Amino acid sequence: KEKHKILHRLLQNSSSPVDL
Amino acid sequence: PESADLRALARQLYESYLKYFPLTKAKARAILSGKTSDNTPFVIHDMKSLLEGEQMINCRQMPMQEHRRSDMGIMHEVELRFFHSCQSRSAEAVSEVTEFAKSIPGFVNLDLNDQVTLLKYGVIEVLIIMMAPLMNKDGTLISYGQIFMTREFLKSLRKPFCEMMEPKFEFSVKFNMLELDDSDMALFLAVIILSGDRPGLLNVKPIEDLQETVLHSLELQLKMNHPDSLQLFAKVLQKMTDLRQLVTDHVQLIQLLKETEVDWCLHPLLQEIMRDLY
Repeated sequence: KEKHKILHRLLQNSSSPVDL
Repeated sequence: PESADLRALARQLYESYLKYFPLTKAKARAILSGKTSDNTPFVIHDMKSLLEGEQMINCRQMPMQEHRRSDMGIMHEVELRFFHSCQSRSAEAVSEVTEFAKSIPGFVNLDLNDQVTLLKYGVIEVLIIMMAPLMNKDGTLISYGQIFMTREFLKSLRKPFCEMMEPKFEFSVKFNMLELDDSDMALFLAVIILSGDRPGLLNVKPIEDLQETVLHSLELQLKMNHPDSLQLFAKVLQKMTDLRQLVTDHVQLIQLLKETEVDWCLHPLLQEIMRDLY
């Protein structure tokens, strides 16, 4: 999970895209 | 009733495609063919026009260490800065593709680790497919269609930058001959994302089941949308083999850049995707 932190965040974020 | 469901799925995926991808094929082709009067792109064909184009789109400056600035030629700096802004745009595009993936019925119910794996392996393939409508044999639209960068200019960059885009042009010119439209593309992208043979998937069956439904929907869509194009479904699916090779080569080039360019830094999201990919 640690290896793909941002992808996890993008997938779990419900509406607006996260700030990259 | 079954084909009504498949049509509904096609409509739903087309709607989310329009929602998450700002530059459609229809719009890109209109720009490329000069059919929109208000939308003539700025052409980048040499270093001078690249600098002008950069200023025009206000591209973010890549922080450079002062002591290196004197060592490097101005042109080297420009190339690195340009590819740095390509990376930022790619990271944004990954987040758009993620939102599109989440809109595929059933995707968010898959094991979260499998969702990550599908994106990790699928997203560069999707981005390459999405580049095709922006390209013709002479160049490519970038920056949401505001700029047209010539193929010759990209070929004139120093190694290995010059090797980066040429394989994508070769692929895109052939892919564009299939003449898919945005509604076909939406289904094809979903098929790519739902590939059950990605390394490390935990629960393949539900992914294959989802993909099968989307494949049926794509087959029906292509028959209805392109009645005179024989074997189009098979031809589209064959492109998936070329895509895997393109991604493997692309990742190798990025690794090479990491080793050879002192000032090269890979965006953290792209790093995550490319680490241990193939």
